[in-house]
Formats: sequence, C-alpha cells, structure tokens
Amino acid sequence: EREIVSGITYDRDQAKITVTHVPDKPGIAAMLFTPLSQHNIIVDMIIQNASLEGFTDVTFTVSKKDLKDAQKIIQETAKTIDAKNVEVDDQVSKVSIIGVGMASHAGVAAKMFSALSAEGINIMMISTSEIKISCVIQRKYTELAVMVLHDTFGLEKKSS
Amino acid sequence: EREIVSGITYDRDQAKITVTHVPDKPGIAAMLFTPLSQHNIIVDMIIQNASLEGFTDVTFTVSKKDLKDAQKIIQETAKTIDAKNVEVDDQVSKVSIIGVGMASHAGVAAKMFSALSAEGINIMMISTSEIKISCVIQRKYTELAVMVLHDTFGLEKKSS
Ligand SMILES: C[C@@H](O)[C@H](N)C(=O)O
Ligand SMILES: C[C@@H](O)[C@H](N)C(=O)O
Repeated sequence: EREIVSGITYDRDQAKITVTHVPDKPGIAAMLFTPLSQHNIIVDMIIQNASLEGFTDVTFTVSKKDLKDAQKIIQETAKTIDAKNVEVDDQVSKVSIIGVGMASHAGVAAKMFSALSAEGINIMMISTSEIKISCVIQRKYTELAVMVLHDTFGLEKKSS
Repeated sequence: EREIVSGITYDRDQAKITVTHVPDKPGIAAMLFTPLSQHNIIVDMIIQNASLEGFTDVTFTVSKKDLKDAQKIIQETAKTIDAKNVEVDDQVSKVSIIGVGMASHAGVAAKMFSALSAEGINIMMISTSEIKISCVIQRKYTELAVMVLHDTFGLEKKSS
C-alpha cells in the first residue's frame, strides 16, 4: 500500500503559552486572540480541547522572540476573562509528519506516537490535519525525535 | 494586503471522543491510537493540550458510523491506562478556514473566532495549522457558521 508520509519537519523556535481554566462560552477565544493580532504577534499553533464542566484551557505557540510580548498581552486578557493562570514554556519544539490522506490512516499517527515513546520522548501536545500530524515535545529531544521519525518512516534525512 | 483566506469547509459527519485525565507520560498516545488503527478506524482530528499536574485529555474525531466501534475500542484502552472517563459527543461539526500563510496572521483566527461568537456559537475545540484553522462546534450551528464565515471573509458561498 503506497507510502503517504512525505517528510518530517520541525521548528525549534517555539514557545508555548497556555491560558488555563477559561470560561467555555462564546467570545472568549476572540478576546484572547484579537489583542495578539493587533500587536502583530505571529501565532503558529492554537490548541483548545473540549471542556469539562464549562472550563477549558487554550494554548498557542509563538516564536521565542515574541514570547515576552505575547505573555504581557495575554496576561491582561487572562485577568479580564478571569482565567486561572497563564503558563509559559519556552523549551519546546514542534515536530511534524507531513503527508497526504493521513486522516484515513490512524496508523500513521499511532506509528509516530509509538516511535517517540520508544525513545522516552513525552508528547506534550498533539494537533493534526489530513496533511500534517504535529507533536510538541521538549526541545532537547528535537534531534532525537527527527532522527527516529526519519527511520520509522523510511525517509532520507535531509537538512531542514 | 492580499487576501489569504481561500475557502470555508465543513464536515457534519463528525463525532468526538475525549479520554479524560490520562497520565501524561510516554507511550499513552501510542496505546490509545494503535488499537484504533488496527481496527481500521479513520481518525480525523486528534487534539491534546498541554497537561497540568501530569494528566491531560486526548480527543479525537471519527465519522458517526465509526463512533460505536471507536468507543468500544477506546473504552478498553481507557481502562488499561486508568483514564478517568470516556466522553462522547455525536452532535458536533468541524468548520474550517482554508488559506495560506495564516500562521502569520493571528488576525485571521481572531476574525473567525469573533464571527462565530457574534452569533453566539460556542467554539468547543480549536486546532490550527498554517493552512487551516478548524473549530469544532455543535452541529446545529453548522449552516449558520458557514454562512457567517463566508460573509466575514468575503467569500462566494459555493456548495461544498
Ligand atoms: C474557550 C473558547 O474557545 C470559547 N468556547 C469561545 O467560543 O470563544
Ligand atoms: C498523553 C500522551 O500524549 C503522552 N504524553 C504520550 O507521550 O504518549
């Protein structure tokens, strides 16, 4: 059955900000991201999982150079919406598998997760689309993760 | 500045499963998704946000026809890994904005979130990439959401 994974990409220039325990009601996401866009902060990933009991966490990633500014802006908003906290981690990387039709291949995601876990690499965040499966991991594991994924998917390692 | 949003897509055939309070340690994601792939369950989105205190939730979506099977399989695994619960919602839709270079335009995400909230549509889950911003909402709001997003981004509504 034909190979659908075409490459591995990674981004070491990532910092993540999580706004915890925000009210899960209309308008909150807009309130979080509008000030960031007004300050021209480039936001890479946005992840929000389903809420339990009316509250959820919203995470987004920015480049390290924007972390200070983004954090300042977000802390304002977090206060306004009465979020519990703003958690920051500037020691993360995003590692992604690029391909096609991957949504119909749950096996690709499972294979990626297994490969990382076999090396003891914890997967901190997951976000997927049909063409990209992204995992956020601790930055110190980036090189190891990229190597392991290239091996697992039988890809030639080229510098990216 | 040039238009970067090229279209709106939606998928009404979505059901979401959330495994709550799973240990945030290597191997858990692999344990969740390997059995699904072995049963040829097509998984569309996978969302996992950053953990607090060593536990996190993992959500994925499947087509409605696969919900029963997926739920059965996942409930097994959830027991094995000592997750708190398996929460299912078969009344959801995924609505997405497709474009290019959107990661550098936090404004696009903010605009999408504002447009939905202005109609009182709650955003249950968010997952983004540079070319796609996806929101999971209650299915009953699908038509309204698609219409509102077409207006907001000045797109011609074609049937999709
Ligand atoms: C949490 C946030 O996404 C909220 N549900 C909203 O619709 O804005
Ligand atoms: C929760 C799950 O993703 C876990 N962190 C893992 O690495 O498998």
